[in-house]
Amino acid sequence: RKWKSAAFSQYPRYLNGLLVMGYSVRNERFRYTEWVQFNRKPSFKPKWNILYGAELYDHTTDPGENYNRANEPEYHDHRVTLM
Amino acid sequence: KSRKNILFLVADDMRPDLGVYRSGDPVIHTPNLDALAGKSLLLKKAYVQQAYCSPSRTSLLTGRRPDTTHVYDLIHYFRKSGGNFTTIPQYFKDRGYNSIGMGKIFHPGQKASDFDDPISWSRPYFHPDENEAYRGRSHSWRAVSKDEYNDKPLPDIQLANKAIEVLRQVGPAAKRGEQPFFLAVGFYKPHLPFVFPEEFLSLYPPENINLPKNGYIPAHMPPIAWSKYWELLIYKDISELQVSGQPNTSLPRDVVRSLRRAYYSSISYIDNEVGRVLQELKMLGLEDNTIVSFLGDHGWQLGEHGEWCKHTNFEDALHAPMMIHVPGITDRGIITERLTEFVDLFPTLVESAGFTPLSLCSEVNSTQTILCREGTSLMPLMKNPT
Repeated sequence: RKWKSAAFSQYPRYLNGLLVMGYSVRNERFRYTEWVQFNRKPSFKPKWNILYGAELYDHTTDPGENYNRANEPEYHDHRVTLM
Repeated sequence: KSRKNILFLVADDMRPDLGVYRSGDPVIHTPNLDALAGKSLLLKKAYVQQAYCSPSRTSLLTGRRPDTTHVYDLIHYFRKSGGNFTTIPQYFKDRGYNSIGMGKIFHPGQKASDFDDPISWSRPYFHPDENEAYRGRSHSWRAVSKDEYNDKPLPDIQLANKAIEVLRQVGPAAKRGEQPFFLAVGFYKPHLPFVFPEEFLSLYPPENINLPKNGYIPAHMPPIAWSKYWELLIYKDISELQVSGQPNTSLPRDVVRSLRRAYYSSISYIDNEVGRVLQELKMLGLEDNTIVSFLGDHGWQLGEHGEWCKHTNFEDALHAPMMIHVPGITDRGIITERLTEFVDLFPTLVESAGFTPLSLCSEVNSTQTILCREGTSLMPLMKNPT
């Protein structure tokens, strides 16, 4: 059977009284993270449309994660795929 | 047919700077873990679900992601916040294993785990004596002389001694096929403060310790990605430096080098204690019938990006060591670079011990399902690692 193509992680932060969750997906080439508003109780769900930041690191050229490419036009299609 | 035993080894805050990963700079001296990796499935790209002790441990021990356990901090207890989920040690206890825990497996304390989740274990839990001299906040690291630790044994030495004692107790019954054991040993280091026997310092001469290659924050990093590494700033020797923890304001270079040297020494110290336990397993003739897993509960940032500790979504915080030895299957050593997650461990141990594979949890809501998996068994990678 086909093996999984991504690993998922998350980390919460408090910002001005709001809870923000950083959801991160790692595939063979990229790590992509979106920091979004998060409702704790009762739903424990993110609000994907309220974004506090995004990070896209290209591990083929930048294994040290030194350049966030999230807003670079040439990475737009990759970002859309990872979203 | 008698079941295989399970030896479940965990290190606290250990990133994959092991000799076998070749990721450290310098290469880290870990002969015992390297030897274990040489007869295991070594998962070179294993990622935790959250880079923080209790959320990560709760996730891997229940096989569920933090959005199911609802444990995102060191306070909430999954049985109260997420659901009454079966844990790995509880699963084996419920199937006749002698389930024994010691050290840091669940995050300790009443709020976080109701004192080590008693339902998971067959007998009272063991904690070593955490001598105050070794846990104070005056120094972020300390090399302890032999005289001192002979007088006041370090907690992880006590832990390895206890694990050896328990193996000698439960080993004969397991060997006769009467009752298999699940023995979980949770080492406390290399967690801060980096306290270790001084002889390990000599493995890492100061001139061999390099600064991280990426000492600054990523270009265009959103501020919310940053953590002020409060876990390090609480130590007096660090707070005296008047550092703020803000991006691009990292520590003086000599301090960075000293911390990296102490962290590497702590890894080698834990490797030594793991080696003593594995040696006893071999001496007792249990090696061929015991599954051995080893993992670090998450990664750690040693000044990369000018960042420290965990508490981020950077690669260094999320990437952690994991290896699984299954006698008769992984004996020649299998390395995989396929992406894996720590929620994969529970279904792997269940399958490798010969039990019926766990069912996949419902994608909608699994809080009422006591036993299911959100990860995937790693057994297929033992047959085809590519």
